Formats: sequence, structure tokens, C-alpha cells
Amino acid sequence: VVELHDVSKIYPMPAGDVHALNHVNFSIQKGEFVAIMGPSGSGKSTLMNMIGCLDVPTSGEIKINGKSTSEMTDDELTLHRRETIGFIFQKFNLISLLTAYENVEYPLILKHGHKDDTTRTRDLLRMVGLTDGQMQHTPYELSGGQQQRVSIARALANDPTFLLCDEPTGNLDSKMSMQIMEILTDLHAQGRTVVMVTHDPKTAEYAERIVIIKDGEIVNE
Amino acid sequence: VVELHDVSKIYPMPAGDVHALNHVNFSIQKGEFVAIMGPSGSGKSTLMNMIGCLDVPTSGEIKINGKSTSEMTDDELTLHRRETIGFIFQKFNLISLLTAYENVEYPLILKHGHKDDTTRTRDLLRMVGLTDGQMQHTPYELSGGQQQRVSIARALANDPTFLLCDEPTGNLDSKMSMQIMEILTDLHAQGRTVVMVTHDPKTAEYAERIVIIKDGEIVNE
Ligand SMILES: Nc1ncnc2c1ncn2[C@@H]1O[C@H](COP(=O)(O)OP(=O)(O)OP(=O)(O)O)[C@@H](O)[C@H]1O
Ligand SMILES: Nc1ncnc2c1ncn2[C@@H]1O[C@H](COP(=O)(O)OP(=O)(O)OP(=O)(O)O)[C@@H](O)[C@H]1O
Ligand SMILES: [Mg+2]
Ligand SMILES: [Mg+2]
Repeated sequence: VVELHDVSKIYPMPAGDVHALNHVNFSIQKGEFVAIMGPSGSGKSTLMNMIGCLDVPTSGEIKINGKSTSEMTDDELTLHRRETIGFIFQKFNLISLLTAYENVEYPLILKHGHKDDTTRTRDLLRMVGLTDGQMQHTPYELSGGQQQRVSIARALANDPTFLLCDEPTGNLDSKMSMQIMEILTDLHAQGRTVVMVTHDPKTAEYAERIVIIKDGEIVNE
Repeated sequence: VVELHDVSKIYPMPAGDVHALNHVNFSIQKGEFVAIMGPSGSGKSTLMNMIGCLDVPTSGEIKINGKSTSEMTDDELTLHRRETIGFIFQKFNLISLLTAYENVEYPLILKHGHKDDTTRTRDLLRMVGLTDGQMQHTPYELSGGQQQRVSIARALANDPTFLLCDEPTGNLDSKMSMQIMEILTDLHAQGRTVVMVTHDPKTAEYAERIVIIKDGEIVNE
């Protein structure tokens, strides 16, 4: 469903070019559960941005369902991201002026053009363990792990077929981590594709395939 | 060196009061290495803010070296924080307009009144595994784990006797985590006091004492 062909990402910096990704070849089949592991700074988040079409490669080609992203219009890419991809960011990326509830509701408003008149937003937040009271907190008024869980709920808002999770349990205790991994496992069992960056071997065990990246290159498959 | 007597922290919210800390009694001896563990949202970061005098309790008393913080002037508290405490934040709290180098140098400028004309800033960043090139990146241009390491280096800038670390290895792979725990262990062996929040049992093993917090209350000592 996603193919990366000879993809490189270079950041030109005063001290010298940073090769965040170096001629990467990588593909993900529909319905797979893949874990990506590797040292800090090795290129995992950069790879996730390529897979999720949040960034463009310096060279090489990315194909979504067989179609090259360079042949897609901006509108097509935006629609693809909004309709099919759920992205859980390493730094959560919540909107600080909105409450947890409004943050999760936001993708629904983007898709349907009006506020959520169902219980979906509330159900998603309940599923990640937030109380009705906590849903009214802004991110600043929530703990680190609560913010992480809100970003997980938000990624699931539009029922994505493709889940990209960048260290989804980094700020959670083991009991809560297991609950989140159960949710991801269920979603995968329903036929969705899951790609997860993790540095926790216990979390990686939930995946069917583990890919290791080092210095911007995939070192095993 | 730090005593909390019957400390409570209450956030009044529209949905009802949030009791982040509930009548907490807790003390830390000079030179101890204490780990604080507990579920997401249980009050760990709030407790750290109390210990580090970054926030005031709603009720109860905090004593630093026998002296109550309510009897200290703002200047005294600021000096205490700057001279003796190194704080590694759960969310890093780096200054986005400054480079990694400038972020670590900043506490040195606050203390000495001029830029660092020694190799201290560079040595600290080298110690946490950053290259000379990476030191010139702003936080946005660094990976999650690199940002976490910069915040660790910054906490050590003024050679603190009291280290407060809120999940210092949450974004790091196991090899890098071990390196950071070695650094904290060395600092402790030199006589410093270390208080560390972690949800990783492997990291907690480096401590001499583990304190568990649940729903704003300490449930063991
Ligand atoms: N400014 C605030 N206003 C209202 N409630 C708050 C505020 N800050 C924190 N809280 C609440 O206080 C409780 C404790 O928060 P705290 O950040 O100390 O938890 P924590 O143990 O560090 O959690 P985590 O492991 O997820 O980081 C949480 O339920 C949180 O929602
Ligand atoms: N905007 C940027 N400009 C310059 N260099 C960058 C930029 N973004 C990332 N980098 C560099 O690219 C490399 C890969 O970064 P990336 O965020 O993908 O790493 P990562 O594997 O996710 O690391 P971590 O496990 O620490 O999150 C790092 O060395 C980083 O410093
Ligand atoms: Mg990353
Ligand atoms: Mg916390």
C-alpha cells in the first residue's frame, strides 16, 4: 500500500549536509503491522513523515497504492492524509488553545463540516482512559501521558485505514501501555495497516515484522 | 534536604476540583537516589514541581534544608533553583529560537553574566552524544531523543547538587538510556541528590529507593 523507492532526505546545514534518510527502499503491504526500531537520531520520524506524506523526499519516489505522490495534486494528497491516515506524533502536536475534547473533535469537523453530534469524540477519549472532566482540560492542564492519549484518540477520529504511530507509549506506565497496544492490536485485527516507531522491545513484539534503521539506512528487513 | 509536610495541590476546574496531590508527606535525604513511579496522571510531575519549587502547594509546607519556602523571598527561591537544582522536564522545555548549544549555555550566562568562554557547554553536549554539527541545530531540527538529551545537558550546566529528572529516558533507545543512567549514577556517586520520575522498571533499578504514587497520594515509602 506504500512503497519507498531509493528515497533520500537531506537537510542542508551550515556545518554540512545532514543525510536523515539515505537511499531507502521500503514497502508496506496492506493490513501489515510493522514496527520500526533504531537508535535516537537514526531517521525513524523522518521515515514516518515520508510514509505519511507529511514531507517530501529530496530524491527517490513514494508510491501510494501504486500511484506516485509526485503525480498527485495537493488536494489529492490532503484528502488522502485526512481520509486514510491517522498520525500519532512523537511530540503529540495538540492545539494548546483547544480542550482535549475539541482536539479530538477537530478532524471530524474537518471531514464533516460541523461539530460532532454523536458520541464518537467522547467514546474515543473514554477508550484511552480519560474522564469527562479531563476532556475539558487544555493540553497544558493535562499530564504528559494524558496528552499522549489524547493524541492517540485524535488519530483515530476519522476511522483511518492506515495508522502511523511515532512512539505511542513513550510517556505511559506499563499498564496503560498494554491498554494502548490492545487498542492498536484490535484495530489491526479489523484489517487496518499499522506502522509503529518504538524503542521499547516489549511494544515491538506486538508487530508482525520489525524493521531496523541506523544512520538513515534500513539495516534489515 | 527537602521535606513535604501535608502538601496538597488542587486545581479548581469548572467540572470540579482536581486533587493533583492529596496530603502528601515525603522527604528526601541529602545524597539519596530516589525513583518515583505511578500511573499516568497520578501526580508525579506535580510532585516534582513542588520539590523543585517551580510551583506552590495549595496547602501544606515545603522545607528546603530545614527552612520553610513560605519564609523565603522570591530572590532567595530563584537563587536556590538556579544554583542548586538541575531540572530535566518531561516535555524538555527547550527554547525554540536558540540552538542546542545556546540552550545549554543559557543557564551559564544567567549565572556568570557572560557567554561560556570555556569548553563546558560543548563537553556537556558531547557527553550526551551530540556532534559539533548537531549542536548548531535548533530544537525543531533535532530528533525527539536528541532534544531530550539537550535538555539533560542543560540541567547539568550549573553543576547542580540536586537533580530532578522527569522521565529522562522516555524518548531514548535502550543503549542511549543506559548511557544516560550511567551519567546519573556517576553524578550520584559524587554526592549529589537525584530524584527521578520513571515508568520504566529497568531505569528505576538504578535508584536506592522507589516511591509509588497513585491518585495524588504516596502509597508506599
Ligand atoms: N494546570 C492544571 N489544571 C488542572 N489539572 C491539572 C493541571 N496540571 C495537571 N493537572 C491534573 O493533575 C493530575 C496529575 O498530573 P501530573 O502531570 O502530575 O501527572 P503525572 O503523574 O506526571 O502523569 P504522567 O505519567 O502522565 O506524566 C492529572 O490528572 C492532570 O490532569
Ligand atoms: N529540520 C531538520 N534540519 C536538520 N536536521 C534535521 C531536521 N530534522 C531532523 N534532522 C536530523 O535528522 C536525523 C534524523 O532525525 P529523526 O527525527 O528522523 O530521528 P529519530 O530516529 O526519529 O530519532 P529519535 O529516536 O531520537 O526520535 C537526526 O540526526 C536529526 O538531527
Ligand atoms: Mg523520532
Ligand atoms: Mg508527568
